[in-house]
Amino acid sequence: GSNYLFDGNNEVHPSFIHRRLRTHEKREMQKEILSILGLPHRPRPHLSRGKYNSAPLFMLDLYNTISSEEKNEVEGMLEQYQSLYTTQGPRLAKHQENAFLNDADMVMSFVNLVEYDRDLSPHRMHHKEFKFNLSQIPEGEAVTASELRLYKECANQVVINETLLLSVYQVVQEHPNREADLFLLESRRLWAAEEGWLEFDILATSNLWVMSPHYNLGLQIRVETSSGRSISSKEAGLVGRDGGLEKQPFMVAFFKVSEVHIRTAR
Amino acid sequence: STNKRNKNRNRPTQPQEGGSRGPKPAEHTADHYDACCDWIIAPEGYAANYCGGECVFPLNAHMNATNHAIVQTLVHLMNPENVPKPCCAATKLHAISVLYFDDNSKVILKKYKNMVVRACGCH
Repeated sequence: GSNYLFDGNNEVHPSFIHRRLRTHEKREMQKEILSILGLPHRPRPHLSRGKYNSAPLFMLDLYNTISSEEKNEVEGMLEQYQSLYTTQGPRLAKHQENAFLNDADMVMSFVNLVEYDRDLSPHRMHHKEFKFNLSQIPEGEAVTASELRLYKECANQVVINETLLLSVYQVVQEHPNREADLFLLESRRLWAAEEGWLEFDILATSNLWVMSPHYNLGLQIRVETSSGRSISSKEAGLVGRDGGLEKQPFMVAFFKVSEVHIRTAR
Repeated sequence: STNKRNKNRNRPTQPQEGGSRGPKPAEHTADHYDACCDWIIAPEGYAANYCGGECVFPLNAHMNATNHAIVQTLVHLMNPENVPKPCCAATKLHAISVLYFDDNSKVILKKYKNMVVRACGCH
C-alpha cells in the first residue's frame, strides 16, 4: 500500500505526517494482512521454484491486468490486453482469459510435482506425466475455469515437416505391471514447427480433483506423428524440466466463491 | 485530544478546485452549511477536507471517507453545537488484488472486494 498521501494532482500532501511504524506496530500490521489473506503465517515458498518461472510470470501478467483495470476501468484493460497480445504472444493472449479473470475471485497456479520424466513406458509408448496438488483449496471456492499450459518450441529436425497429434489424458487408474487406464480429454493437431503456449481446458478434471482428491492421479500427454508413430514430448518440442524456466508447464485454475462468507465486525 | 488540535482544523489545507457547490471557507459556520457541503474534520496531523458531494479525498489506508465520517461523528457528539454531523459516506468502493506465493510454491492471485474508497457522497 501507499505510504504517501496524494492530492488530486498526485503530489504528496505537505501536511501529512510521515512516520515509521514501530516494530510491534509493524508486526501487528503484518498479522492483520495475513489474517485478511487467510494465511496462518508468512508463506515460505521453495527457492528452487523461483519467481522467474513460467507460472509466477503468468500470474504477474494477470495481476498487472487487474491492476490496470482498477486504475483505468474497462477501456484501459482492453487496450492492455491487446498490447499484451501483440508483445508477448499467447502467454496471456485471449479474450477468454479476460472473461475468466473478470469472473474470478481467486486465480491459482500449480507447479508440476512430477520431478522425473518417465517418457518411455514398458510398452514403448512415449508419454509425459503431470501431477498437480489441488487438495488445499479454501472451502467454498468453486473452479470456474482450469487450464494445462504447455510451451512448444519448434520440433526436432526429424519430424520438422510433420503434423503432430498431441493428446491430453486424465489418469483414471494406475496398475503396477501395465499401462494406466486413461480418459482422453483433448486431442489437437499441431504443426511441428509451431511455437508458443498451448492451453488445454481441464475444468471437469479439476472439479473432480477438488471434490475428490483421491481421484487425482495426474495427467498424461502423448504425441504421435501423422503416420501414427509415438514420439517423445522432447522430440515434439514440448518444453520439460530441462527447458527454460519461463517455459515450464503449469496448471492454472480460476475460482469463484460459491458461499457467502460473513466477516464479523471488529 | 481535541484540545491539542490545530486551530485550523476546519480549514482546508489545500486549495479546493472549482467548488461551485460548496461554501467558501470563511462562510462555514455551525449554522450555515448545506448537506454534503461540510468540512470533514480530521484528527491531528491529518488534512481537513471538504466534501462537495462527490468529494475526492486524498485516500490511503488510514485516511478514507469512512474514517473521516467516523471522526466527525465523534467530534460532533462531543461538541454538537459547533460541529455538524457527517453527511458523507463511501459511494464507490473498489477491489484490491493481492499476489503471493504460498508454502507449496503455488502462486495465488486473490481479489478483495470493496476495500478501497474511490468516491464518497451524500447520505
